[in-house]
Amino acid sequence: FPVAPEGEDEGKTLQLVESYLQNFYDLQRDHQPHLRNKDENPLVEKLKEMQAFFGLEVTGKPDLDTLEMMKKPRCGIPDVGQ
Amino acid sequence: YVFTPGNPKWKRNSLTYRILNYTPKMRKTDVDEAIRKALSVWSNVTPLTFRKVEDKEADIMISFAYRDHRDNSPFDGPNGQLAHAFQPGEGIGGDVHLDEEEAWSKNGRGYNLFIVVAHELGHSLGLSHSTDPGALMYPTYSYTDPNEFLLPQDDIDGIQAIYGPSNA
Repeated sequence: FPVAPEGEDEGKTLQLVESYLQNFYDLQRDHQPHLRNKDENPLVEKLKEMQAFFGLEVTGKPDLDTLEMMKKPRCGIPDVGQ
Repeated sequence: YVFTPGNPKWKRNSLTYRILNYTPKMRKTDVDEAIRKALSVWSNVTPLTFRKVEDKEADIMISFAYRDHRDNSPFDGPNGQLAHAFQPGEGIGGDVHLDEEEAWSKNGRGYNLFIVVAHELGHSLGLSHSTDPGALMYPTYSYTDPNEFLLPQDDIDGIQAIYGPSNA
């Protein structure tokens, strides 16, 4: 049966991660990524913050444990930076 | 436990609440009971008291809402975000909003209304999310039988740090 092409999966994962971090970890919407310098990646920093909050391994990467936590039903209040 | 930034708290111990509308997925009496029990989770361990009002403005207004309900925090349909609440204060302060598109229940099926409301009331009283996975104020939903529910120590310590222990 059909399998989503890898790129499409990655797109969905990135969308889940970004919206979760925008909703609950004050990740600012980045309208000018081309202006950001190479070493700066707010999404990685926020991902680490979320992983630390939930006691997950702090990798800065959307690994399986992190994605599983993001898919859990939860309260709509942000975890940080209310 | 974590206080809400700015340490907002109610200046009075006797508070009022009002249930603005009801989900058709539960009997009205079961919704009333779930919310009454959720309030007693916090009143049992603090000097706070909650009185139900039927038709005027209450400190804590509890309602079921759909998607965009004009508070800049639209709900997202089934699962995902189940509910949210506002920190102590006038107007919308203290209010609890529940996503009407969730499968609310009084038992282990769907999402248990008592557990979710008890968590949101923590926000209504000035607590933020705890990093303690066993705490009621942990951000993600997990079911506990309401008849066996005991407020975890992390949450007791947090709410008593704001309002002090119960007078009883």
